[in-house]
Amino acid sequence: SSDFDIHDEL
Amino acid sequence: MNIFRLVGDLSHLLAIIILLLKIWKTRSCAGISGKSQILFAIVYTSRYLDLPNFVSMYNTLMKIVFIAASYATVYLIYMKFKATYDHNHDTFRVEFLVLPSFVLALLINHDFTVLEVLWTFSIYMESVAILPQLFMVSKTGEAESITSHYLFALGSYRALYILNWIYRYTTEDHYDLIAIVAGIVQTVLYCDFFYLYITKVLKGKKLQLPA
Repeated sequence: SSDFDIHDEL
Repeated sequence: MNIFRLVGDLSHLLAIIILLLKIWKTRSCAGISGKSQILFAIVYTSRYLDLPNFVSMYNTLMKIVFIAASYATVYLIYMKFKATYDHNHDTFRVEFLVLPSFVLALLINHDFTVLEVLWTFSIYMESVAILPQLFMVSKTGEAESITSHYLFALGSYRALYILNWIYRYTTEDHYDLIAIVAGIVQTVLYCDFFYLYITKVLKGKKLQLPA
């Protein structure tokens, strides 16, 4: 799924 | 973290360092679009407002480096080496990129909050931020080799991220459609340049567009 709470990529 | 993402980030970092070094060593920003560099500073600023959300040391450090380097680049172009800035050829109308990116971020996002809309805006903005630079190259019909290396490293980074997203989808079931679609658009914009880079620059020729 798309977890947009924390964007872990740069 | 996987190999595609790591090499992608390193390629991104390399691009930024190449550009800063090129300007610093030659004491000139000739052939570089200041407008693209301002757009990148806007991209990093609006994306990394989530800096307090700690992910990892790596993540925090890279964000700080990207923000600092983008402002340093803008400073070199518009202040320190202003006299060498080729503004006559840097005529792309950036409002045609900034406004649509912002409106699209308001319409298509994961969550309608300030931070999330700005993050989304940065993703859309980044996908087209290189256009003033590519426009400048097409207008002058050529690019110095070092500028070509910069563009190649910068373009490769998002292409490597696409491989990272495929890898993450298959191994973690993780995906982010906004980043994926924008990342594909971003990479496609470089295709023409990649072709010229491989067929000309890598063979020792200058990147020169057919008249």
